[in-house]
Amino acid sequence: MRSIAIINQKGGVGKTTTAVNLSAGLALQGHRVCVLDMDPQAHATLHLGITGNRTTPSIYDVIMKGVPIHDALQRIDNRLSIVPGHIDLAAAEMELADEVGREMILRDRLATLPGVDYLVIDCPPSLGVLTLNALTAVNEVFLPLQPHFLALHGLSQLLNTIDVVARRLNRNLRLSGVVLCMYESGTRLAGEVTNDVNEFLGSAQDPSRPWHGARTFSTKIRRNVRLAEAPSFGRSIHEYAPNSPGAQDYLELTREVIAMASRS
Amino acid sequence: MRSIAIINQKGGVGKTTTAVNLSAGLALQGHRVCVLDMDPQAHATLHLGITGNRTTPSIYDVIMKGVPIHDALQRIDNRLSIVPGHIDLAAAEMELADEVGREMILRDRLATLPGVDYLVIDCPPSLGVLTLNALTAVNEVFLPLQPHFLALHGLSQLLNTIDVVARRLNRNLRLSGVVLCMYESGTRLAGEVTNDVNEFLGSAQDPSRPWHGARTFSTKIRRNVRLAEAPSFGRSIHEYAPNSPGAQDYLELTREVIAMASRS
Ligand SMILES: Nc1ncnc2c1ncn2[C@@H]1O[C@H](COP(=O)(O)OP(=O)(O)OP(=O)(O)O)[C@@H](O)[C@H]1O
Ligand SMILES: Nc1ncnc2c1ncn2[C@@H]1O[C@H](COP(=O)(O)OP(=O)(O)OP(=O)(O)O)[C@@H](O)[C@H]1O
Ligand SMILES: [Mg+2]
Ligand SMILES: [Mg+2]
Repeated sequence: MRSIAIINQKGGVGKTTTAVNLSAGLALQGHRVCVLDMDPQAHATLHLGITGNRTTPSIYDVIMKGVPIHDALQRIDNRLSIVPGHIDLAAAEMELADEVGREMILRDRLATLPGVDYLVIDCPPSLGVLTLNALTAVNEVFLPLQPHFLALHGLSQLLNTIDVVARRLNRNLRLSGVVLCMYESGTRLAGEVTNDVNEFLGSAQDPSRPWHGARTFSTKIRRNVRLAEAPSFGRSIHEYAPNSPGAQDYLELTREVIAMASRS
Repeated sequence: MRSIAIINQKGGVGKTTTAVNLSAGLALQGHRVCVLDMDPQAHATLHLGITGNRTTPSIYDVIMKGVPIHDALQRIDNRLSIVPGHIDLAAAEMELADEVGREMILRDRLATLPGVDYLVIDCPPSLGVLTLNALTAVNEVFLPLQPHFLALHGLSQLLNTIDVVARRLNRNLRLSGVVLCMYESGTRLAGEVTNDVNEFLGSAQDPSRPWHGARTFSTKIRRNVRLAEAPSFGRSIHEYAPNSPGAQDYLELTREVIAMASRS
């Protein structure tokens, strides 16, 4: 199983959109995929049309109450399933403050995840305990990035966090790549930021660093309003607007992800 | 003094861009303005060209170490100043967990803020203790909103939080208005979301609710790449590209804000 965490503490850069549409794309290509929604906003859950009700367990129940993960799995189609997020996750930072090994809880819960080919985890816009649990539980990190100056600014802090987790909590952790999202070709800004990112990744010579060998995916996800419309229909872009540039880009990204041998 | 918190737990909706460019607009119109950066990303600080160094105090030192707020004030020009943010704020949630009245610390620290006409607080994409401190310290809330489905979804939770703070911690708190950001006229999505918001605000009949009488500002902030470029020059949009649509929209919003009698 390939396990991938979609992470960036900068808000609104395309984490949820990438988690959902990449996962749906992988399922379309015949792989069994589980999406795990670690964001209290539960936007990946909403995007896939799951409206939580009190009776079905969420990832909150799995982490905090020990509900087995396969009891929280909800089927989207015959290859795609989701462990839904829940607003109660917002309290996790406080509730886990004194828990021994609080970053490793999700890793242990995933031991009983039924056979899937890909696990994709959507994370909130922070580097707190929920994101640390995701980083400890997976082998790969994908970093969605809007090619804007403010989004670029937090990159070094994000890489530091990945480095610390890789050294202390999860030796397998590697940064697989940066996904350029909401890309508007023709703006000078996009070109400059892309160059900055590629230069940084290209210069990482130290093989012990988790981002050594990482690169920007050649597929750029262009800005496309269909991607912003799809969540209101509870569908991935592939179901909602399969011929849109958004669907094409995410399908191309999906093929690129499958083609790359997992870096771990 | 009018005190305004810029809040939305959804990431990347234009909080920082609004806090900085509205504040700079108010200063241009002759008002004395203090920006307070409560986000650990410290993007408002970066946007205004302040690169923090260890020696100058930040809002973290004010809140956690009792440094007087006027010692942390940095001048941007003769009417605009900022209390810088700092990455250490990210630990505040844990560090303040057991502090009595942890939501009221900022309110008390602001008692010694030197005379300004406007206090504008930029907040992180969450409803945690930093945002609660901002809500408890101000009289008004501005709610930047990208007219997208996912951004609309969290509105009711945000309003609930404002309501609880208004009842328990801050009787003066009112929602002044919703600022539509990154507006792309011509997309069906923007029209639909705007209608949804206006319908919701228009239907709020209960005068005891803090959003009673609130409305969407008639100025819409259009998507304009200059707004995303300005932070890389450490300037507000008014300095970086005064004739851009972005500068025009924020100047128009500024005039609208000044014209509205404060709702508190
Ligand atoms: N390529 C794109 N083109 C147009 N809109 C997009 C694109 N990607 C994402 N969006 C929209 O932009 C907004 C932000 O994207 P998204 O919610 O996926 O970001 P996020 O990083 O998950 O945000 P958060 O930090 O709040 O979790 C959403 O409304 C989404 O629908
Ligand atoms: N009207 C606009 N047109 C174009 N780009 C914009 C506009 N407003 C903001 N941006 C850009 O979009 C990105 C998100 O905006 P911003 O950082 O202000 O949002 P935020 O809500 O403060 O995000 P966070 O949740 O991370 O604090 C930034 O790169 C910013 O430069
Ligand atoms: Mg998200
Ligand atoms: Mg911000």
